Amino acid sequence: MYLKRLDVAGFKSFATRTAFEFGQGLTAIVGPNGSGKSNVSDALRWVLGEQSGRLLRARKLEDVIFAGSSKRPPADKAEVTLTLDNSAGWLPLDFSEVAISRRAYRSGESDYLINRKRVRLRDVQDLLMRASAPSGARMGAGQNSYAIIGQGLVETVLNLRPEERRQLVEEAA
Amino acid sequence: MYLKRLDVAGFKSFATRTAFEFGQGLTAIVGPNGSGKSNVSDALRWVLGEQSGRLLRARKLEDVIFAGSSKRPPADKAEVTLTLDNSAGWLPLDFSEVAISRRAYRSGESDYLINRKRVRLRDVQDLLMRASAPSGARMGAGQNSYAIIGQGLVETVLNLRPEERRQLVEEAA
Amino acid sequence: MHKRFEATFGQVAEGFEQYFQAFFGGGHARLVLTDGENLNTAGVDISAQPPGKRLQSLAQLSGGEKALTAVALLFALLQTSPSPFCVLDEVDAMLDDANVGRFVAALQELAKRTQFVVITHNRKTIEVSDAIYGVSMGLDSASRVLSLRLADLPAGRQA
Amino acid sequence: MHKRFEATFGQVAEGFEQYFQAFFGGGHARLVLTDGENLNTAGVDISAQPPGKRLQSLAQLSGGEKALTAVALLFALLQTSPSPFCVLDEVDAMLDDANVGRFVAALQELAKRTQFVVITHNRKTIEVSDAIYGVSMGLDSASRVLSLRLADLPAGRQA
Ligand SMILES: Nc1ncnc2c1ncn2[C@@H]1O[C@H](COP(=O)(O)OP(=O)(O)OP(=O)(O)O)[C@@H](O)[C@H]1O
Ligand SMILES: Nc1ncnc2c1ncn2[C@@H]1O[C@H](COP(=O)(O)OP(=O)(O)OP(=O)(O)O)[C@@H](O)[C@H]1O
Ligand SMILES: [Mg+2]
Ligand SMILES: [Mg+2]
Repeated sequence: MYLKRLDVAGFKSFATRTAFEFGQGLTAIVGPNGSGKSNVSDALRWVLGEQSGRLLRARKLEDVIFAGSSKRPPADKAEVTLTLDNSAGWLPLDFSEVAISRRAYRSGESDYLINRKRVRLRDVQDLLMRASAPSGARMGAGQNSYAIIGQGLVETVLNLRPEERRQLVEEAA
Repeated sequence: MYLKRLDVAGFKSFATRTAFEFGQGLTAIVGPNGSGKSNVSDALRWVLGEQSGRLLRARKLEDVIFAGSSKRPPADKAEVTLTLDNSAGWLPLDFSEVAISRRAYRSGESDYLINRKRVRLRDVQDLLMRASAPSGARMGAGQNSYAIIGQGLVETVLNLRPEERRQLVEEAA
Repeated sequence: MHKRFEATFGQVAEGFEQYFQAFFGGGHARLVLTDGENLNTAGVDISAQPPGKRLQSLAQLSGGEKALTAVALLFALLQTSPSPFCVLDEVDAMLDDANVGRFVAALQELAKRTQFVVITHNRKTIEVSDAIYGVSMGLDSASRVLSLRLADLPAGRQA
Repeated sequence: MHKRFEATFGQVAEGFEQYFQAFFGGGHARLVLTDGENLNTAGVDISAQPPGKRLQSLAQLSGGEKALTAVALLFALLQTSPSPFCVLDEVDAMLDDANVGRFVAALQELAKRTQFVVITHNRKTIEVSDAIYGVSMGLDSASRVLSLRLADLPAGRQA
């Protein structure tokens, strides 16, 4: 399983529909300060069900919706879709591609979708928890705290309490 | 007034007597990770009377004394002397140069000295507080929290509470 | 349950020591159970000792040494339980040139099994990437994305 | 007392806006008193708005934007009340190449009145220094110091 494509629209600084195609190897994201690089990593964290405002650098739900600029009006919703390649059968679904989407409206509502069908947040979380490699090893991604390391947070793993570090090892079990 | 010379011996990773001569303009300190650059800034903070273990990255007093290595025995004391040029008369002393020293012993004792005469910590703090430019403006240095910015701490000034930021402005008054 | 935990703990601890030694050219990095008697609830402590130095607390490591030690643990976890993907946001910011090189070498190795998305300003990290996306702020203060080749990047520290 | 505070507050606020605009090429940075009625106890709030962007909380600024905003405030304080010396430890680590250039230009200006000791990995910052000290770890794991000239430094990102 790997990240195939990320579609972002109205999420943080991505006012218009923007797509990233990922290959299986190493993709670098570069650019000046404040251009929107960390917002990409936030979009990945958000679409996989992240609920923590602190990790998303957003105090309230609508902080993730494009707030407008001097030349563009604010967006009325944020939408992110992550297309995962499932040809190796990590995810327990009969599709070779699985698209997970999340939307947030200014009204405070939010939607989750799997392959364009509306589901609950629990369903997205369950799907990711049940993912496992064909060899049986459990997936360490997404929900796992070491799959996405935010800016300035790499040292957090050293500052955890001993029982929190235990959880990291358990997730790798 | 400016920093003329810093002598460090037995302080953190500086096992042997080491001296830095500073010019009045811009001095850069460079070197690989873990070589001892931030320890220089810690030495400056320490000799000016800093008491906070967190800012000195030292949990107990003896953490600042060279702990030894595979090839060198631990030092029995740490000593730092900062020589300030006082030809412009910032410091209310009749010397064109003022040397402030601090020593720490493994026994837990520490000494402060001004021009090689033992004084109390209060005397060093008073001296720095009373420093002022010939024009009358008060000195912003040393005790002032914005004169020494530790690694990774530049953003602290943004995260202060409003009344703490007020103190920064008051110190500049 | 704790049989599996014990086996995984052993693997991660071994990986941590290996990556640490590769990054620092020696020394030791250890994971220690806080309570060896009770595997069900014991926590995990960390100690890191760069080569030639006395064992000190993690707090006394330098900025770059801390980042490198954290990456060693992260890579040990990824090696033990290969995650399909991993996103790293400027984990190489505090590293000097030589350490960026060691980080990149380990990254390239792991990228054979795990997909990486790496946000960076460091040229060495960009140079080993299979694909590069350039993000910029348009005149309308909204982010734009452009697929780049290495030749498009300005010389010097970074893109 | 509060007459002097008020005058200083005004100067620092003005300096903050000037440095912010020099660093970001526009936009606004403001210091606001939490309680305009009571100057004796009022706190100081900060707001920063890069050019073209809507006003958001400081938490939504990027890593580099935060570092640059903090440096703008620091330089405004130094300009208002010239401190004889200032030590900066890798404040330029998160900045991209263009912003390191703007930081360095402001630093050179301030260094006419204030002595600076700057710990850095960035070549641009090193290039404008009057003196360079290289610190290294000896084989005995103790720090050594060497006075350097620019020509001694390896090419690439940093020393
Ligand atoms: N809801 C939003 N609407 C519009 N813009 C937003 C929103 N949330 C964040 N931003 C903007 O996104 C920018 C930050 O982007 P990001 O943190 O991704 O930068 P970056 O490319 O990672 O920069 P750096 O190299 O400094 O880390 C900020 O300038 C902020 O104003
Ligand atoms: N009391 C001590 N005795 C011996 N060594 C010490 C002592 N205190 C700290 N050190 C050593 O000093 C080193 C860190 O130095 P410092 O933080 O100055 O590095 P640095 O040059 O700033 O590196 P970076 O570029 O990564 O920030 C550590 O490796 C630590 O082991
Ligand atoms: Mg960022
Ligand atoms: Mg340092």
